[in-house]
Amino acid sequence: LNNILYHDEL
Amino acid sequence: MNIFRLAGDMTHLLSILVLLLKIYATKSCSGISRKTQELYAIVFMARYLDLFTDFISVYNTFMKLIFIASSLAIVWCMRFHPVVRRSYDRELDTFRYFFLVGASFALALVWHDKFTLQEVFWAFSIYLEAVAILPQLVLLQRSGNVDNLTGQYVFFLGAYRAFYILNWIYRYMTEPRFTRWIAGISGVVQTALYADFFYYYFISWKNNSKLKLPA
Repeated sequence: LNNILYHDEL
Repeated sequence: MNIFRLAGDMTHLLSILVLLLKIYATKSCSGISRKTQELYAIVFMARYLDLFTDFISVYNTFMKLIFIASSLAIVWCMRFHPVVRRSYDRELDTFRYFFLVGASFALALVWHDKFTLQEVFWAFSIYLEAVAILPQLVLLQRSGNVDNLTGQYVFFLGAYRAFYILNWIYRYMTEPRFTRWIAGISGVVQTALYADFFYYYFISWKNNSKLKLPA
């Protein structure tokens, strides 16, 4: 998944 | 994961634990804005729509469940718990928060990373969280003296997003092409809204006096 749409933060 | 983000998540968790402790220990929710709690429940439900579709880590899923469950439990307590609900400052907690929800959603329809349901709701949750503390801050100003646990709750809730700002700066410097404009700008606005509270909290801590926000 590209950087922006990968919400790895809470 | 970096130390700033971990500190932010732990501070956020701590703020929730302090609030739960206050409600459980004093069986009272005086000084707590139910509207802010309801806004936070909306924030978490709108932000974690990907809870069952994107698995990131056990930690990530666990914390999302904690945030959703605790915010709903607190709203339930303040509305339906026979003892706690009696201490709700109904006549002081009158912030018309519908406008906050409406404006945040309107902004999310205009400014989002991608025009999909999940991304629009994600941006909506980011904007809503930035202003979700307003009913609580207004209630603190109206309710005069603030009990220690309530003051600590608001302090940790404000501090967690400040740690996230350090996290975004760190990631911007260490990861190529890392940008989080929506979360970053909203996070700065969110933390700035706590500025005067932090000031009076610091004064009360320095003078070892009761926390009091000017009306």
